[in-house]
Amino acid sequence: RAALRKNRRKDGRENCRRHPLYVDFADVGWNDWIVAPPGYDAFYCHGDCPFPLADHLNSTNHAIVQTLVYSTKPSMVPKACCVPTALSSISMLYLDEENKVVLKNYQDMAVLGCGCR
Amino acid sequence: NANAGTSLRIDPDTATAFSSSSSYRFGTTDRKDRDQVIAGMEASLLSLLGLAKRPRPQGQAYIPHSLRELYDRQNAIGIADIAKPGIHARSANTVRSFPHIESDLDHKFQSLNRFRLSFDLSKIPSGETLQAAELSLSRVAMLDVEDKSVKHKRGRVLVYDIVRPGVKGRSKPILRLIDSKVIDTTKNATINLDVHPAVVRWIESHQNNHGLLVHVTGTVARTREHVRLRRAVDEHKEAWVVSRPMLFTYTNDGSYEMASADQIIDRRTR
Repeated sequence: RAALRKNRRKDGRENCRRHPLYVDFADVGWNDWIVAPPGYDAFYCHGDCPFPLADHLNSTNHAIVQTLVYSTKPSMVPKACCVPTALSSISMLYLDEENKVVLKNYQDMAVLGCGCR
Repeated sequence: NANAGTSLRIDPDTATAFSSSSSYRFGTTDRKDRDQVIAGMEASLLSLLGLAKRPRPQGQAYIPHSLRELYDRQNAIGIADIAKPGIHARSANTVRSFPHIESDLDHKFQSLNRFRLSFDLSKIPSGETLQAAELSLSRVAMLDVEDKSVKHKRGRVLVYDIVRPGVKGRSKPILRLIDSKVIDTTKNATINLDVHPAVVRWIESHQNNHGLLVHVTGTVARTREHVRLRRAVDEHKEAWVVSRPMLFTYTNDGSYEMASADQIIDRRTR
């Protein structure tokens, strides 16, 4: 709760940050062929990119300029977007059609960090 | 899917975007349409995971211990490349396991220290590039070896690719030695042999896949089964699946590009 309060601005909008999103393989009925993991933490990015952009929002020079222009003339450009800036891989152990065990790594499946871009 | 008793919580913004993009209206469409949408979503997810259709495995399956260990390690380091010590599979992102296929031909190998192993690799997708392949053999420690001298404890495992099988009374087989390892028969650690050249040949032409010939030499190995190559007559199936020979292939499915030197420099600069 303290962390949420810290991220929330005076106008009630929340700053750009990572939110939990868990995909449970049992819920989608895939637990009969996916051995491990039981599900995975995908996470997602959501929130406002306010002016001035704080350092922890991992913004690029371009995002700073875009936010600056937006703050002076909102009709000219949209705000910078809250997007994933760092992603990690996940490993999956599953059974194929012939009951053979396969280990596969998938790149860029879980959000590690969010930022304004 | 309300009918199936599960609830899918969708953010109002996401629901609106989904609704407008697919012209799908929650609550107004009939079950058939909804099933089609769910099937479409499942197909998209499976495609993302590199699968043409949802696998429907039959019965129980044994997960090899080494694969389970590798899975834990990969999850800990969080990179897409397979990082297994001892093999050069830097850009591989998929490991497939293949057990020996038992057949009538197995009965022709009566010797304890010589056996042919056969693997069906025809189901490896054609788009995958082989990076490495290894044969994993489990062992039984011979703790009661009478002569404790190093010479008697030692043995060697040799793996041959059967280039052309022999015909009894007409021609001898053509074998190619591809790897060998020295073993201590008082130890029970699993041994892994590099069989990459044979698997490359098999993938190029499945008709030329005649299997691998494993030959165990040494004083002890000649009289007793130290390296587990075949199922014992009285051995239960569940016990055998744990110690049976297993072939592992390390492939790259081409779903992502490896970070090039330029990208690494660019990332560092940024």
